[in-house]
Amino acid sequence: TVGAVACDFEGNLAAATSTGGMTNKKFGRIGDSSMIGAGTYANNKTCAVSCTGSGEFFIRAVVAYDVSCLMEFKGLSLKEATEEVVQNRLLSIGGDGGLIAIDAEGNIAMPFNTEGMYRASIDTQGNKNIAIYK
Amino acid sequence: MKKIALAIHGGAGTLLKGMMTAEKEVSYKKTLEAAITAGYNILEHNGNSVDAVVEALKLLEDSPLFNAGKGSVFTNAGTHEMDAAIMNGGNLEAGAVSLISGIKNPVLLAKDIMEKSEHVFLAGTGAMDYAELLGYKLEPEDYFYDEFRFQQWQEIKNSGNFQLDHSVKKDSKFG
Repeated sequence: TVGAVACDFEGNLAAATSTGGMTNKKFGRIGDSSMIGAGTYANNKTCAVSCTGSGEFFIRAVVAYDVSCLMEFKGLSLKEATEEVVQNRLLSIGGDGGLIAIDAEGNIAMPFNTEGMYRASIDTQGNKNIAIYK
Repeated sequence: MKKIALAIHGGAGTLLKGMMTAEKEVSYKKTLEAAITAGYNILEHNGNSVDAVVEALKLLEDSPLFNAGKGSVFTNAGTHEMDAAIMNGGNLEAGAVSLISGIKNPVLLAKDIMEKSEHVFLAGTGAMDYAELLGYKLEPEDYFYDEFRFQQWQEIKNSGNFQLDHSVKKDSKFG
């Protein structure tokens, strides 16, 4: 699964996610990637989020929208909200994976709770980071 | 004026020790760098965030290294079924597509659904009909063929199991 989140000069946020699903899937199984609010979500008031991992758990936890809600209604920062969702809420139901998220100030968070994460980012200072978390 | 920023991801799953060669690692990083640079170039030239995420994803979808577009994994039936979604945080518009085949860049179809249709989510044959209506060209099956993906599928196709992008069993013959 691949995904991207961005903040432009106007402070507008966007998120996109694309996937080939899971190897050997059947019965028309769909994961979280294409589900708005589960695997993909963007709202200028809070953040833009793209998820990757075992989709069934991300759907049940409504992960992307949950991050946004924690920011909007509980006043958490992007870092706090993403950590809470990935390391506590998702993990509590056995969900493995991670997400990338960005807010309107250009802050980036990329938490995960499993191996095999391929990530790249360019922050507001222009610092480029490319990493494979094994 | 706000500051620009961009992040991308490609995959989740277990990478067992020894599976990632130095050569492979360079290829993955090169593709990630090309994708993040392409998206960032749009932002730098005053482009919008929607176009930036689409541009970055197109490059990842065109690579066989990641499980999306060209690199999509095999289903139990030996086919490829792709899903994609996009959302604009400025107006909360969204577009999504599921269970499509043969489309080179599913993210473009998701964007077209967001911008050109009255709907948010199209799936399966209906989504394919909509793609045809918009003039999308279908890639042949061999465009999506990848030997590594094929072997991943062979290893579990009779097991009833399914697995994430980069998962490899401990006793895998191709790990």
